[in-house]
Amino acid sequence: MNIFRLLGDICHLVAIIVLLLKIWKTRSCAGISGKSQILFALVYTTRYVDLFFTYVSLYNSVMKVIFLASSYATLYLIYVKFKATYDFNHDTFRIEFLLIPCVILSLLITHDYSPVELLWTFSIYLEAVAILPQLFMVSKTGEAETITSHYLFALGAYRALYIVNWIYRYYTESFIDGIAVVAGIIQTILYADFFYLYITKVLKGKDFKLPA
Amino acid sequence: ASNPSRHDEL
Repeated sequence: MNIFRLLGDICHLVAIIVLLLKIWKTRSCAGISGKSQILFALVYTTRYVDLFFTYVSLYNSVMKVIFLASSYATLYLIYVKFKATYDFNHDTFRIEFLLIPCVILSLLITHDYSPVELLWTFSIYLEAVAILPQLFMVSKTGEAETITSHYLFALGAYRALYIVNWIYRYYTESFIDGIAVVAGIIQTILYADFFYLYITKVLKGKDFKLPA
Repeated sequence: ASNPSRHDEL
């Protein structure tokens, strides 16, 4: 564990809590893509099946349980409790266009063909693109609530911090995982546009609106 | 090449 990874994990945790609190406090999931949240739940479920097989540390296990529980809680809020506020008209990204390529890619490029390893690989690829339905929704409506933009920023910053962690681990432990690194870089690039607008607008107190 | 600590990240 190093400071970059810890900060990354904290950003990840903050993102999830911000999203849950936003929905809970406003009693509404307007502007939130349920499809991205389905993909994230799938990411955590397929990556953290190792909870049953591999013990890394108490920190590791507790975080995994929190990510799993919070992702299903988010789905419950969107699709059950506050279903009436779910903006399904704007959440039209076809997730099979992400799921099918991720399945195929994880069968082609993987460290090893064990079920747990394949699920891990799939989860890494899927995580890289899981935010696309949400970004698509923001681009369709042309705006995001400030709190939603904070959520997106924290979620994007988490993987960016992990990249710094991978560079650090490469030099200090000679540890490198090509699959995670390449997917993590792609994941971070997908947020680049958003980061730019967040920094130039939201941090200066303006609303997050896409240029017309 | 799967050792148990390889996936020690979240």
